[in-house]
Amino acid sequence: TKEQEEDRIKALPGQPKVGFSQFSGYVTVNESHGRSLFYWLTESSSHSPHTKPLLLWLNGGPGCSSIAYGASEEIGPFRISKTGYNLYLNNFSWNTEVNLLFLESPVGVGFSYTNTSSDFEESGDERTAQDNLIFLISWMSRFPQYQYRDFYIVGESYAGHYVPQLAKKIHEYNKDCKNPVINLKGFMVGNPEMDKNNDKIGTITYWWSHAMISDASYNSILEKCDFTAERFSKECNSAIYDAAADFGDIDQYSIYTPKCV
Amino acid sequence: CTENYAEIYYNRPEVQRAMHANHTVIPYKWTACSDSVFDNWNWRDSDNSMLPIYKELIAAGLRIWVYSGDTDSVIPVTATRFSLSKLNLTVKTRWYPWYSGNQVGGRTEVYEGLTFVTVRGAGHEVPFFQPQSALILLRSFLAGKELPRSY
Repeated sequence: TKEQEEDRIKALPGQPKVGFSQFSGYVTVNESHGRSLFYWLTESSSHSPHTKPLLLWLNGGPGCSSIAYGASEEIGPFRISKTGYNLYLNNFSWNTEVNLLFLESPVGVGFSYTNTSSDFEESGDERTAQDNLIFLISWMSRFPQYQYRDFYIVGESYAGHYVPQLAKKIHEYNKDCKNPVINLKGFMVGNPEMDKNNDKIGTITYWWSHAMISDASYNSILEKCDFTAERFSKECNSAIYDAAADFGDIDQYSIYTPKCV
Repeated sequence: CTENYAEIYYNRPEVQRAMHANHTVIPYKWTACSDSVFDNWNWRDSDNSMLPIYKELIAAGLRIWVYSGDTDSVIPVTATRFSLSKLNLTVKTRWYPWYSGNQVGGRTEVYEGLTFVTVRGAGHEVPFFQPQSALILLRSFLAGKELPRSY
């Protein structure tokens, strides 16, 4: 389509020569509010990208589903050099296996924007899932070659909410549709938020079992915290805060990795 | 530190032009993580548990895999195991070590309707910390096949 061609990336500044196509741009998800989501598609580098599935990646946060993580740090074909001026190839890019679609969502993340400032104060799970579904439907009309193609959603962290919620929306949309174009096959989530109470107890247990916190801190948290409560008590928050002092200066997201100074 | 490199790259005007981004001149810098989105998030609209949705989608027949980098302490492997245990799924293939190259890539257990995988030595961003293992994981997921038992 013409719109598709307008979104074609000729080349990114500082990028090495590659044999796959890339597209990026905006899809409006709410006309009256002027809400638009930014996407970046890197097609498969295989000899037959048209036979490869489409994979949508969402990050966590909320507020972090930007191209920095999925595309530039994790599964995308390009890594950014230390100077921020050149790109180099990721030898383990997932676009060898799939066509990769990165979405900056919800509005306020990355390049995604809204013309209605109150939208920033109303972001939540429900609207994010709804906007992402509208995005997908519109995006597939811009890229009709991906209609009916095997489609997967993958994400991490708070995407433990985004991914199943979007999958559910698609599933319900498809049930009401005579000829559904989104051929959702499945999803995968990594280190996901799944269930507040069990996630919290599991986290405290990990801290203790990996010798990150003392027995005293561990027992104090167990004594003072009720993770089934809607809001955690002051005493609970204080016990967690005190326990965090046991960590020392480490990267909590990777406990044996030196912290970025 | 790679997040810092992204902050430089995606704020360059020529990069934004090449990506057809920011044509409305957004009144804030591109950032990897939006604090304002996080700070204003409507938590009342955030369910305490996603497990009912997992149950519904397992019943719908979707392929569902959950993986966990085992050096993450923010949403660690024990958190995911405790949560998954509440789904009361039947074990289809018992817990076993899987291989990435000639090393153990992690452990896995296949339930009816859901596959759980740990990735050894990976933090919160699994494909960043263990790219080769993550690619093997993706291939198995796409193929709907169990992870390799040997090298």
